[in-house]
Amino acid sequence: IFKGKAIDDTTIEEFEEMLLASDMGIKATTEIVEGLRGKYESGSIKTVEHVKAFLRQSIVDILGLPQPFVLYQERPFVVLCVGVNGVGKTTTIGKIASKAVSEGHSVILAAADTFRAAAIEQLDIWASRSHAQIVKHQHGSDPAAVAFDAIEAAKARSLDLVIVDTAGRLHTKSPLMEELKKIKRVINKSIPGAPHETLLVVDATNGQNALHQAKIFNEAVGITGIALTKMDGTAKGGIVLSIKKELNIPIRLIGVGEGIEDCRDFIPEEFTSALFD
Amino acid sequence: SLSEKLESVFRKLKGKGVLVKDDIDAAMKEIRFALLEADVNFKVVKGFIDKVKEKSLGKGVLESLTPGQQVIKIVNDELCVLLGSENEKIRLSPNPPTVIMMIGLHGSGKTTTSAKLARHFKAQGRRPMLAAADLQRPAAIDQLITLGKQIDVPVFFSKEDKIPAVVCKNALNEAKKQARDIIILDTAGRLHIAEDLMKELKAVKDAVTPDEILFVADAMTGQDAVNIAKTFNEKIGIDGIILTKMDGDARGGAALSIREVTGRPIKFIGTGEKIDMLEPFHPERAASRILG
Ligand SMILES: Nc1nc2c(ncn2[C@@H]2O[C@H](COP(=O)(O)OP(=O)(O)OP(=O)(O)O)[C@@H](O)[C@H]2O)c(=O)[nH]1
Ligand SMILES: Nc1nc2c(ncn2[C@@H]2O[C@H](COP(=O)(O)OP(=O)(O)OP(=O)(O)O)[C@@H](O)[C@H]2O)c(=O)[nH]1
Ligand SMILES: [Mg+2]
Ligand SMILES: [Mg+2]
Repeated sequence: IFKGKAIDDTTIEEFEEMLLASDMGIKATTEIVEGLRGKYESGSIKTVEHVKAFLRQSIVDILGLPQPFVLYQERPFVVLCVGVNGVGKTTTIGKIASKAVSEGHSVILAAADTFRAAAIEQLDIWASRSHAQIVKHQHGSDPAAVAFDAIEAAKARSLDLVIVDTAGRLHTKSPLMEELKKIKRVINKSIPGAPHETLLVVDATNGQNALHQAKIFNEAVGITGIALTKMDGTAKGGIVLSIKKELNIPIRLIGVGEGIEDCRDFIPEEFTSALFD
Repeated sequence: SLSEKLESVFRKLKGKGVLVKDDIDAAMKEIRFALLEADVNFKVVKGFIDKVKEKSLGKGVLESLTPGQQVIKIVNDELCVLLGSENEKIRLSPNPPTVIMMIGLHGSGKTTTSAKLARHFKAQGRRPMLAAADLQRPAAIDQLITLGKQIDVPVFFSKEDKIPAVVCKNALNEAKKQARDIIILDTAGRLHIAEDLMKELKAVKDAVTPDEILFVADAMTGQDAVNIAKTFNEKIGIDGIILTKMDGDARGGAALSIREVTGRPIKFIGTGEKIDMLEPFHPERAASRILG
């Protein structure tokens, strides 16, 4: 796709394919491309540069302003981390904890994935790497009890931040979604108003199902923020446009690797530029 | 559903009289929409639509009383052909142990599926062994050891070795010593674009010459399925595919994308978190799921 070149129908098609390839979805892509086609046919868009500028603006408009985490308005501030299997919840918690500790905050983790093999051991390693405290119970114990105990410990020790790790669960499994609602209720019992942030972790490699995940998790427990992981791959995470547009949930951060530092605030301009790479 | 949309498209078109070739484009548009919604890669969709359009331009459709049904049948049949046949088993080596290497992106389900496969073979009366060759992820070795205990399958591991190829070579020697007839190597999740990690995986392959390299892919994978599968196939080589998390509600278009770009068979699907949730792949079921 060349720079100052005049455009034709093929150019429009190529840009449509670029948007589709980003996992933006046919519906969202069609809306943007119809807007583009309208401008092209009316003559207000003549070059490839015009097209790019139009697309960038359309996307940035949908994504809105950066909405990074605002932590610590309550003490302890409680973050509940949820999402489907294997998306990067546990690793993301390690990254958030590490950043919080390096900024001078005290952090405690709740190993509330009491189901998956070695989930507690995995989070324990992230706790020591990030210098966070951790509450863990026996494998197979009640996840809500782990969350509760971690928050009680945070209150008793005047800690700044509690992050609750939960087991991966498909949104289609109602008993597991009920368990998540219970974890939330129990957290709220320990501190009315908590969890202060319910973070849905979404894998950038997933396709349209990520929108459905967001809808169902939002209906179940209310999602206040999204972490988009594995953006260091070749997937573009375009599904966040639909998530933002349809659910208006802020995208807090992106994961860009397996390391403890591989976490960045979600910046709409940067995300949009990356779509065009 | 796509069937209903196609029937409505053709009802409108037939209202104007006899169907002509251009009318088929309206039907193709609906099919394209359905496949893209289902996460089939846009290039794969293009090729698929071309095939379906060609088949739809015959008398069978244009002169049919139920052209919508005819087109749906063409789409379904074409999907099933592309998705491959059932019962593509894992071929066991005439010189045991059969070496199976599990590869794929982060979090796709390799470790869990390694254990599921071990259980599957054990239930068949075989003597599998697992090898913990993920030396990167925190508690990955513990995860496989825990799963191995659940099914009473030995797990070879080393908490000192730093090189996966070395661990796998030692695992293979141990499997031979213990007369295990299958060894399943669980490797670390990695990006297809991480040159050093792909080299590391190639080193494992060269060290133990696997009989079967299985690409473990998440059924929820979107458009990137083509890039990922193509690169893994080019850099390492894939013998078979396992599609995990099929117990969700993702349409699973990645199955078609991965099949199209690698030509390799989908041998199993993961249908749950528990260790017995591994099933054979059924193309017709996958096809109707993709079509929604
Ligand atoms: N490349 C890359 N890998 C990531 C990223 N985030 C997580 N991972 C990897 O993804 C895999 C799964 O991460 P986990 O943190 O275990 O995911 P999870 O959501 O807690 O998984 P479950 O608890 O099993 O549902 C691990 O191999 C992580 O190292 C990321 O941003 N980039
Ligand atoms: N619902 C469901 N969950 C699955 C399935 N297969 C694996 N999982 C879950 O997906 C998550 C990731 O599985 P792992 O086996 O750790 O994935 P992995 O590919 O080994 O991950 P890395 O080693 O980090 O690359 C875990 O929570 C598993 O329980 C499946 O078929 N269905
Ligand atoms: Mg986890
Ligand atoms: Mg693993």
